[in-house]
Amino acid sequence: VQFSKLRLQGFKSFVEKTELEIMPGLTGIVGPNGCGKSNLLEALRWLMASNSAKSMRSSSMDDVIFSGTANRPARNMAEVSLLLENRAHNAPAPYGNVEELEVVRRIERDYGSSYLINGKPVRQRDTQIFFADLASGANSPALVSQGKVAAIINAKPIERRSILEDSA
Amino acid sequence: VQFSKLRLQGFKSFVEKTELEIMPGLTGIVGPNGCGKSNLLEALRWLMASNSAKSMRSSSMDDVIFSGTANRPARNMAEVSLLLENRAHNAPAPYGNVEELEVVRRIERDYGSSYLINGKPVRQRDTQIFFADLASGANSPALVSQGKVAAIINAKPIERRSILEDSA
Amino acid sequence: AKERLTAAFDQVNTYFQSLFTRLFGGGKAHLEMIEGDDPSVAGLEIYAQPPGKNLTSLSLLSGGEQALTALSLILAMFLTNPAPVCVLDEVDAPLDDANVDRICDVLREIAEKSQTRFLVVTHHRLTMARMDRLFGVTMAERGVSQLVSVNMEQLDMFAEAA
Amino acid sequence: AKERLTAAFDQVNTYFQSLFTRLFGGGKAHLEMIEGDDPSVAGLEIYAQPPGKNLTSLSLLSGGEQALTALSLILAMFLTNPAPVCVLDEVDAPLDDANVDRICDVLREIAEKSQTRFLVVTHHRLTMARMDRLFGVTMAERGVSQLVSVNMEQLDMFAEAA
Ligand SMILES: Nc1ncnc2c1ncn2[C@@H]1O[C@H](COP(=O)(O)OP(=O)(O)OP(=O)(O)O)[C@@H](O)[C@H]1O
Ligand SMILES: Nc1ncnc2c1ncn2[C@@H]1O[C@H](COP(=O)(O)OP(=O)(O)OP(=O)(O)O)[C@@H](O)[C@H]1O
Ligand SMILES: [Mg+2]
Ligand SMILES: [Mg+2]
Repeated sequence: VQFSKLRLQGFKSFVEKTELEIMPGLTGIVGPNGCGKSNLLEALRWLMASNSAKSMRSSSMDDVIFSGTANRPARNMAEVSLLLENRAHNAPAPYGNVEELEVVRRIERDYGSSYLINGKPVRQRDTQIFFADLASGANSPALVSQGKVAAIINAKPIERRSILEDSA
Repeated sequence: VQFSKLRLQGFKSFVEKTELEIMPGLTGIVGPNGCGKSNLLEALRWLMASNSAKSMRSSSMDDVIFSGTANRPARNMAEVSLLLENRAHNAPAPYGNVEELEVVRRIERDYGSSYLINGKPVRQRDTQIFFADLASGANSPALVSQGKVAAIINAKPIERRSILEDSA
Repeated sequence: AKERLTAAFDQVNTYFQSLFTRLFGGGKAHLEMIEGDDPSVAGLEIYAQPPGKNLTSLSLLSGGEQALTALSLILAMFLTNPAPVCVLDEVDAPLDDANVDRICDVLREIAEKSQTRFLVVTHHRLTMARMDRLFGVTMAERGVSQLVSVNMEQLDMFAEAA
Repeated sequence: AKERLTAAFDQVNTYFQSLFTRLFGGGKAHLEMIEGDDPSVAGLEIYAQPPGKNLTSLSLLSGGEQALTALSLILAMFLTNPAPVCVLDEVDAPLDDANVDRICDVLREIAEKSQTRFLVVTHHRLTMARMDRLFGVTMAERGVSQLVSVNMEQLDMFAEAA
């Protein structure tokens, strides 16, 4: 299974429809301070059913919805979707046979989140399991947040155990 | 009062006698990762009677003493001294009239630290007061440790109060 | 499950040691499972010794040394159980130019050997130059992020317009 | 003592606002004393709004924006009660090139206006080029630090030999 495209709208500073191709190899993301680079990466973590507002640098999950600027009103909804290619037909059950997959997470202010996989509503738990089966997920050690690269070094030995479990 | 020279020996990776001129304006300190730049700055904070091993990135104050390398044995003593110029005769009492001041801190493994100002033994407390009167000191907001620049932002409002007290 | 964990531990440990010595140009490092208060849940301890130095506690390592040690461990886990995507947000910030180069060498090699796709946020020109492609994020309209594709030549113009 | 604190607060607040708008090229910021649980010990709250953006909580600011806001506050305290020395250990690490330039402008100005001596550790070539002088720390013998005086031309040779 390959991650192929991330789409977002209304997520943090990405109020307009935005599409990021996730291509093989090394893709650099650049831009001045405060322009939205970390927000873009957080959209991917959020889509993978993160339930921690703290990892979104927020106090409430509603804070991920576009909160407006001097010239634009706040929004009440945010949506992120990820397209995956399944040419090798190795996606976790029950998605083994489809060619393409789409995972969507939507949030509405005051109403909470909803998840869809290939158009079908699923629970948060199902989305977490889907990505865990792909050796990924919102808490995967392969997603290194800004300033957190040395966090593993300062963690207690018992906190590092989850790292191993993800590699098993 | 002006800080004019920092001397260290046996402090962390500075096992040999080292002298840093502290000159007016902007002095840059450069060098590869792990070569000792932060250790040099910590020597100044330590001299100003820091009593927190944590701010020395250590679990015990003895960790500031040179612990040896593949080719050199560990030392049992470390010493840092600071030379200050008092041409304007505005040093805190009782040092108003002298032209030059020297503050020394020494540590011996298992025996702890001792302080000297112009050759005379003083208590840790006296050294802390001396530097507080100079609007400086081991906890001065003007000493920004590596990776801690945004620490003020993440601190609680009550923890930031001490910042104000230092500016009063 | 216990055998799987032990097998994973051995694999991560092997990769960790070789990545550490590669990034530091020598030295040694290893992992150990240590007994916690509850024997059924052991913790993971990290031992790291840069070349020519004595083994010290991790907290005495410099900012750059800690970042390189952490990256060795993250990438070792990665090699043990490759994930479809790896996201690194300014991990090169504490590194000097020589270490930025080494990290990019290692990323290039892992990206070529595996199917993993990397998203690397950086302000470092050296890192930018080593990427296969660059996307720029701009706020042409203040407070509103927009994604554009950029190449190295446009970079200077791009940064100025910020 | 209370009058002194209030006077210091007003002074820090004034400097903080002007440094913030200078570093961000606009926007606004201010400080407030807020009542804690114990009314006699109020805490210090920071409000920061980059240009064109809504006022949000500090945690939503980016890494670079947080560093600039923090530096505005640190330097404001500094101007209120100038200390003999200011030590900055890689504070430019999260900043893009344009902000590195702005910070160096501000440091240059404060250094010229006051007697304060600055020690600035950096890996950024732009920052190095703005310093009055450079000292290099090397470990020619592994594990043993040595201080040498360096100029910009020697820098490349110096970094290589590391
Ligand atoms: N819900 C939201 N609505 C609108 N804007 C938001 C929202 N959440 C965060 N932001 C804005 O996003 C900006 C931060 O973006 P981000 O952290 O992605 O920047 P960055 O490109 O990573 O910068 P740096 O290089 O400094 O790390 C802040 O200025 C913040 O105001
Ligand atoms: N007591 C000690 N004796 C000998 N060496 C020590 C001692 N304490 C720390 N060190 C060594 O000092 C080194 C770290 O130095 P320091 O943190 O000053 O590096 P740095 O130049 O700031 O690097 P960076 O650019 O990565 O931040 C470590 O490798 C550590 O082993
Ligand atoms: Mg960022
Ligand atoms: Mg350092």
